Amino acid sequence: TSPTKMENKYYRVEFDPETGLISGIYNLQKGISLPLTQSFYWYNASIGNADSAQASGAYIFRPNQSNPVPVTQNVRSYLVQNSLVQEVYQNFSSWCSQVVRLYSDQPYVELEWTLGPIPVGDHLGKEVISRFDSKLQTNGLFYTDANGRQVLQRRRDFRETWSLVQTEPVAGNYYPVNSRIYIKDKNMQLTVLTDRSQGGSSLTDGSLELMVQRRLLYDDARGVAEPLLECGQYSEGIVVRGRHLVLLDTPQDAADLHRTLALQEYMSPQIILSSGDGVPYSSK
Amino acid sequence: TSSSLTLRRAMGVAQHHDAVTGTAKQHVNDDYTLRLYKGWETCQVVISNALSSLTGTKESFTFCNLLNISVCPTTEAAKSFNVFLYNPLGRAATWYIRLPVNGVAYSVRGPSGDTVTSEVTPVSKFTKDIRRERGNAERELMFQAQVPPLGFSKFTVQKTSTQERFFIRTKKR
Repeated sequence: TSPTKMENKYYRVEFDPETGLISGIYNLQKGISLPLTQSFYWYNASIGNADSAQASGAYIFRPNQSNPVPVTQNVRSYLVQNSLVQEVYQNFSSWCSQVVRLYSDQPYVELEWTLGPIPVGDHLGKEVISRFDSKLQTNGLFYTDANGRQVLQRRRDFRETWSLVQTEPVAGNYYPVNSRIYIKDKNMQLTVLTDRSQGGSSLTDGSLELMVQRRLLYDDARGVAEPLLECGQYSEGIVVRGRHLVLLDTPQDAADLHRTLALQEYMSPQIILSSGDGVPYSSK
Repeated sequence: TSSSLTLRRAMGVAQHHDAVTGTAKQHVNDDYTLRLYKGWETCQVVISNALSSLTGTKESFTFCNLLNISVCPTTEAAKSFNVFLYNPLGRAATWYIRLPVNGVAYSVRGPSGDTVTSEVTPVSKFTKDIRRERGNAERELMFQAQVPPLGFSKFTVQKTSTQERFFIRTKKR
């Protein structure tokens, strides 16, 4: 049976028994809950169309339509429960999986995703995203950190300093995410911390997405003269593993945690091992 | 002797926008990666020397770069080993440490010699599928590590029999 929930003293994560996907997150300390779904999708990379010959490539992100394709509708999942950690393993496809993790006394939900090798046997370039969909009333606003420090407010289909005519409804709303992206309404803030720089956006109210991997078949003719098609060690494409930390809090309190946690992610420790048979040493 | 110069040079080269965003040709990206790797290799000596000074013990320190896919020959094979964690933050922090192992039971002792709660869990199929021939750990040892601000903690890990593990747990209780 698919797991339906996992819980520590800070969070409860619920899963849809039909689909196996995350269906809600509850901050138990603050008594707030947010029904949401999280899943993986891919944009079909443009190879150029009647409007423009521009293909999606290393420099250019240009999906050929606004609606991404879900990797799957249902995931196979199972729960591993220990005293230090609870983990739900979700298998989306042969090239996409995720572990939803709650450590016993950590105030965040960890999503560890593994993607690749992205199949391109169908001759379609793929740009894979992790997307969170909720009912938050965000009024077209979302927030990303531009440089790892200052969080900037972004407004969908809008630029601060000129009147924008949006021609790329997806790519035109993507922004750099170096450590965090969040959406909020009056009562709740959903924050996602990244372990590396990614692109991110909120294309509809209550939705938040991060691009996690791309594999493309055409050059974008911007000077690279190669498609973004890494073969990797085994010549079948690369596998990428990364983490997103998900926080649900009130807008007033959210920064308290996401700032300290993001710094902890950025400056995580290096593990150094020794066999323990050392000799006394002095730098003098 | 040790120097961080190689890494500093590699980081200097990697300030180019192609390196930051990965928009270079593949062989150029491979070169950025190689430079960073060589920089990291030389910095391991820097860290080893610093740790020797801080601990007052000269040891053969090892670094595992593939822990994210549960690969570390040192922890997979050793019956006992030490784990050092340096905290670069200006406040105490807690991290969960996961190390690939092949034993069934381990005892972990913290900096003051007290037993730290730990557990051994199977390595997931997801991880086994992607690491290929690069490691064969069947399990992961997990424990919670507390590290002081701008300082380090040393944890001692010892492989135990399941009976010993039971004894330690009972005694602790």
